[in-house]
Formats: sequence, C-alpha cells, structure tokens
Amino acid sequence: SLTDKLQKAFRHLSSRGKIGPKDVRDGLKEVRLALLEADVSYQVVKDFIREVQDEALGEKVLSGLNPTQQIVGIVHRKLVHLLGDAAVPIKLAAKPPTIIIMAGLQGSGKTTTAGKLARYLTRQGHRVLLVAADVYRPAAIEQLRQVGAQVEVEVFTVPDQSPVEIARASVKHAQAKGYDVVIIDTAGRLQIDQQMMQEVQEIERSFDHTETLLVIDAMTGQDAVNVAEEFGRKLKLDGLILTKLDGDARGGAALSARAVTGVPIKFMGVGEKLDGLEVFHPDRLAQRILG
Amino acid sequence: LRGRSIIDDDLLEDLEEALIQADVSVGLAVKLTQELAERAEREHVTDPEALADLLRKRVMRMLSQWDTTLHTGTTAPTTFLVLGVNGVGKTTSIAKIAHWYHSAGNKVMMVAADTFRAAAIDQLQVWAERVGCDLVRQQPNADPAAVAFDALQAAKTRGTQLVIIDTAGRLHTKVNLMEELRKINRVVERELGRPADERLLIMDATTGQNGLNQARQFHEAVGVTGIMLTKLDSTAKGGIVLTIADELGIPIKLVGVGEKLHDLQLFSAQEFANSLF
Ligand SMILES: Nc1nc2c(ncn2[C@@H]2O[C@H](COP(=O)(O)OP(=O)(O)OP(=O)(O)O)[C@@H](O)[C@H]2O)c(=O)[nH]1
Ligand SMILES: Nc1nc2c(ncn2[C@@H]2O[C@H](COP(=O)(O)OP(=O)(O)OP(=O)(O)O)[C@@H](O)[C@H]2O)c(=O)[nH]1
Ligand SMILES: [Mg+2]
Ligand SMILES: [Mg+2]
Repeated sequence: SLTDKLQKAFRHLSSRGKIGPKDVRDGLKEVRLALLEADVSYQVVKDFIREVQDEALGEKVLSGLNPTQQIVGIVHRKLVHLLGDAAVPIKLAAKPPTIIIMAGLQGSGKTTTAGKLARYLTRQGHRVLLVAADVYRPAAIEQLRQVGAQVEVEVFTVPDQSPVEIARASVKHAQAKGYDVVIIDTAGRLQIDQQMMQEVQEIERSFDHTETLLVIDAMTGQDAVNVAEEFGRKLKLDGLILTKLDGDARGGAALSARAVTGVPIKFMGVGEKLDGLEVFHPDRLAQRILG
Repeated sequence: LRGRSIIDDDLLEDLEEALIQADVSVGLAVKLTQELAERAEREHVTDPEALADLLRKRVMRMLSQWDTTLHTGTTAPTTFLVLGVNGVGKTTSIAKIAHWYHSAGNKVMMVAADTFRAAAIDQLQVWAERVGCDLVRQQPNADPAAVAFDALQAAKTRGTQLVIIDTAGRLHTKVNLMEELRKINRVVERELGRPADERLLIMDATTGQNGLNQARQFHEAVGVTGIMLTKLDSTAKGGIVLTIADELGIPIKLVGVGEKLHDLQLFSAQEFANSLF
C-alpha cells in the first residue's frame, strides 16, 4: 500500500526523527508512482503532486511526529476533495421529463448502465422510459429491449430513423404518456469522430435541458484525459459514471476525467447484472486509487 | 542517475513522459529511457530526433521477437477460442476474423458461446449473416461449454475449416467465470484432441495498467497464444502491450482499427513503435 511504501521511504529517518523538505519530496515520488500506476493521467498527477507538496512542506508535517501518516492523510484528503467530496444526484428537470443522455466510447457500458439507471430511478418512484438510439451496433436495440424487460421499463424504438429523430420522438412519447424520466442510450463513439460527435451534440441540443452523462470504463488508462476533455468540450456534461469497478482496475481515469471536466462523478457500475449500480463514494474511490 | 554530460535531462524526461502517456508502465518507461541514456552516452547521440528514433527501434525490437501468424490445426477444424474482459471487442473481432478467412475461401463457423449477456447471440447472428458464414447457437443461458462441444461436433460433420468461439466478457478477478472459461477450454481441447489452435485474448487499446493483470490471469487460465489489440483507431496508444511483451512474452498478433468487417490488420511492430509516441 502507499502507507507501506512511504514508511519504507522514510525508514532511514527514524534515527534522526525529524523530516526535511527533501524527505517530503522523496516521499511524494512514491505518491506520484502510486497515482501513475493507478492510471491517473500524467499531467493530472503532476498538478496534484505540486498541490500536495505545497501543503506537505508546510510547518505541520515537518515538525510532526509521524510524517508517513501525515503525508498519506494530506494525499487522501486532497484526493477525496478533487474527486468531489460528496455524491451529487441526477439533476431532475424543473419541468418533466428529465432527459438523460448516455454518452461515451465503444464498450464502456452505456447500454447496461442505462438499464441500471432505469431500475434505480424506478425504485425511487419515477416513471422511466428507455430509448434505443443506437442504430449502428448489431442487435443494440434488441439488447436494450432485453435490458428493459429485465428491469420492467418500457423501451422506445422507431425503425428507420436517425438517432436525433428517435430522441425527439421519444420525448414527445414520454410527454404524451406521462413518463417523467427519459434515458437515451446512444452508440459508442470516438471523441475524434467528428460526425458522431456532431450527432450526439445534436441530440443534446434538441432539448432545453438534458442530464448528459459520460460513461467511462474504470480500466481506461492515460487516454481518459483526451476522451473526457473532448466530450466535455462538445457536450454540456452533467455527470460521469465509472463502470466495471467490480474488477481490480484502480480507476485513476475517474480522477483524470473529473480534473479535466470539473464534472461530478455520480455513479459507479459494480457488476454485470442490472442491480450493479452504486451512488458515487469519493472516499472509497480515493482509497482504491491510492492502492 | 540523471545529470548526463551530453544528454539533455529534459529530453530524456520528455521521452519517459511520452511512454507513460502511451500507457507503458512507469517501471518499463524508466528502464527504457535509462537504457537509452546510457547508449546515447556511449554512441555520442545528442540529436533529439535521433534519440527518439533509437527508442522507437528498441520498442520495435521488443515486439518483433515472436511469430505473429495464427496457428492452423493439424486436422480440421482449426479452432480459435476468443476471450477477454467485458466490452473490449471480442464479438466484433470474431466477425472480422471470420470475414477475413471466409473471403479467402475457407468454410468458417462462428460459435455463440456467450449465452449470458443480453442479445449477445443476436449480435453474433447479425455478423454471421453479414459475413455469410455458419453460426452455431443454442438458447440463452445454455452451458457455454455445451455450445462449444456441439459446434465442434457439427464442424467435423460439415467439413468446417475454421471454428471461432465467442465467449462472454468476464473480469479476470471473477473466480467462477474464469473457471467457466477453463471448462470451455478443456471441453474444446478434449473434443479436438489438442488444445485450441489459438486462445486469443482481446484487449482494448484504451486499457491502462489493468491490462497487465488481465493478460496474466487469462494466460494462467488457458495459456493465451496471442493478443488482438482493438480500438487502435482511437487516440489510445495501447502501450500496455509493451509491458505485457516484457513481462509475459505473449505475442500481439492482430489489431482492430474500427467497427467494420475490414477493420482488421496483422500486427506490425514497426507501425506500432512509430505511433507509440
Ligand atoms: N463486470 C462489469 N461489467 C459491466 C459493467 N457495466 C457494463 N458491463 C459489461 O460491459 C460490456 C459492455 O457493456 P455495454 O452496455 O454493451 O457497453 P456499451 O457502452 O453500451 O457498448 P457500445 O454500445 O458498443 O458502445 C457488457 O459485457 C456488459 O455486461 C460493470 O459495472 N461491471
Ligand atoms: N472504434 C472501434 N470500436 C470497436 C473496435 N472493435 C470493437 N469495437 C466496438 O466496441 C464495442 C464493443 O464490441 P463487442 O464486440 O460487443 O465487444 P465484446 O468484447 O464482445 O463485448 P462483451 O461481449 O459485452 O464483453 C462495439 O461498439 C464495437 O463496435 C475497434 O477496433 N475500433
Ligand atoms: Mg451500447
Ligand atoms: Mg461479445
């Protein structure tokens, strides 16, 4: 663990008892290594370490009794703060329906998470409509249909229409039938695919208010910063969802995405089944990232 | 260790940073740049471009040490077992590989042994129709090993030359799912009279350090014969495969560069090294 590594780094100090600025800087090298190994983006790590260093070099640590604990404490606290101290919920629209858009790279878990979210919001008393707006992937519509059936939520589909048309029609349908939440599942797309980014932009701009969620795979590496940045520029992101946290990926991509977009992490995907959704816990994610 | 007389420290740091940003593990990035610094010192190389080039050549050598051809079985059918974690591109990659062999005139069969995920069988069905090849499937929630078994029996009867088995995405940390994969592998081996000709691990190029854990666990479970690195058409570099090469020696054989049937390439160490940084 990070604590073990820092203890080892500071072991030679036990004879002298007091630590100096150089020792703190050496200790932070261990923190930097831990964050990079956890897939936090290079630049985000650099900025983070500099912030921690400013505080760690302060009077309290240098004259403190247990430098390891103090530094780990500062790192943990700053990490929790950077991740977003507390959970932020889905922002419900003042005038229903709330329109949620699932966006992200191919295979990140959008369709499955759409189902999980539908189940979660249904249990909170909402009338949810799932919308199959991925017209590209083979059997994507069928996948969402089956997911919807599993969570007993209606799935809206229209044959032979563009994703933008499907999205617009779905909201009209929701308004007519009294659904107060619409969850639009979209196709996976690369942030560098101009046409596809334009498409999801157009879906978002079709409505006055949307809750746009970027779905990110917890095993994403350094590229998280590129993906989050571009999705954040092209869309009005309202939240991030980190999926596949039931594995052993450290999840540093969450820190990168959060740092670069300033958008709150709202949920964590923790399983393949549709009950595998948890509200974001900054403390648990911070511990995991630090290993 | 830094403060070299003729090599610019900043330059070395930039190269190390470039490797890390490409998802090469920190330990390996440090090792490669230190090695580079020593070599540059010995050979009096100071030009930044020349240094970068030396590093690329080093990367290329690390990835050229193995045979990247896909194995053919001694008797028909040649059988590929496809595995990997969730969402990396297994099903799509199988379609691409099937298309490649089918276009070359081979009798190909896809096997829908992902009997768990919603519409997984439907997805492979669509691909089989597009490729124009055979598909063996059973009902959802059937035992995947049983589907594989039936498929191999059918393949022998039909004179199928290549069988490609799709399996459900599974996190390598899930003991029961890894045991299920081992069972599928054992059933295939028993039915073929030899291990599956390729146990192909599909990995997503956007994956970071977790990719090493994946490769290790899957390799331990079934003995991975090759890796296909997908989504290299993204901005991700897939540098984790360099660490995998260094630590596990598993060959990268194929690359996925898009969502269409023709978006399949043989792995090229040179091309990979040149796009890494
Ligand atoms: N273990 C685990 N698997 C997950 C989780 N979320 C999604 N998955 C799996 O990840 C794979 C991809 O999920 P999808 O929902 O199809 O992903 P997607 O983003 O809709 O994919 P595209 O539409 O192709 O872009 C599936 O096998 C899911 O079951 C999670 O939290 N944990
Ligand atoms: N851009 C790009 N997308 C890809 C590539 N390979 C696969 N995909 C996409 O990645 C997503 C997931 O592909 P699948 O083939 O369903 O992945 P899988 O591993 O079978 O997923 P599970 O069975 O759910 O574990 C789909 O949207 C594919 O179109 C690739 O090389 N490039
Ligand atoms: Mg989907
Ligand atoms: Mg699949």
